[in-house]
Amino acid sequence: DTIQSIKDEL
Amino acid sequence: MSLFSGLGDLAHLAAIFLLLQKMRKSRSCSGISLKSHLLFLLVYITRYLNLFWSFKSLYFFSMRIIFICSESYICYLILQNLRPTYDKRLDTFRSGYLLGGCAILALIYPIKYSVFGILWTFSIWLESVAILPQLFMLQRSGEAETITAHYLLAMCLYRGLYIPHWIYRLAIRQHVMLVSVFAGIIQTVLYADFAIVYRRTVLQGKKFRLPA
Repeated sequence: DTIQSIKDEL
Repeated sequence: MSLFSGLGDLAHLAAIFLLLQKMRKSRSCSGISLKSHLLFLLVYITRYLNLFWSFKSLYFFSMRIIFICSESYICYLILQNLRPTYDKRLDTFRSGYLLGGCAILALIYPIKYSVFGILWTFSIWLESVAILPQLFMLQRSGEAETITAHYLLAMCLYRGLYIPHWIYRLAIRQHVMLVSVFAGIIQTVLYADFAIVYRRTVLQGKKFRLPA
């Protein structure tokens, strides 16, 4: 989901 | 993370390293915009608020810590040790407008209506324009030390490399955030103009100088 993909980037 | 974002992050680290190296060696922060660095510090603090309760990997955790600490240290150096060399009269960009504009964008269209979601969106927009005070300062003085130019180029590479990273993510059908992509493109374009001058001057062994 959205919040999960935030964690994939700096 | 992909090869591109990994390389982008390395370019970001290199940029910070170059800047600190310049400040340490010359014992001066002349030509460096304090306003830009305060904005960057705000970017990292608002984006990495979840640092301590949302652990993804050691890589992300340590990079976040490095960005927050190094940016705090840069601001500290300009405000304390190197204060006499800070060109306050050249650093006059009205950063209040940037903060206001980014806050409005983040409130209108956050990735999620929560404190974290709004602050994260704010940090993405703010990062895209945080370099403006520095570019404005460069415009006013008309030239930069070669190492400042290297710093700006490394920063250009950093977000620029995220663009193929997002394309890659789309290609393998992973989620991509539109806000990141928009802001990332704006950010890269702002630096790209500068990178063209860099290619004409620094790469040909001349001092970095903006065309009159």
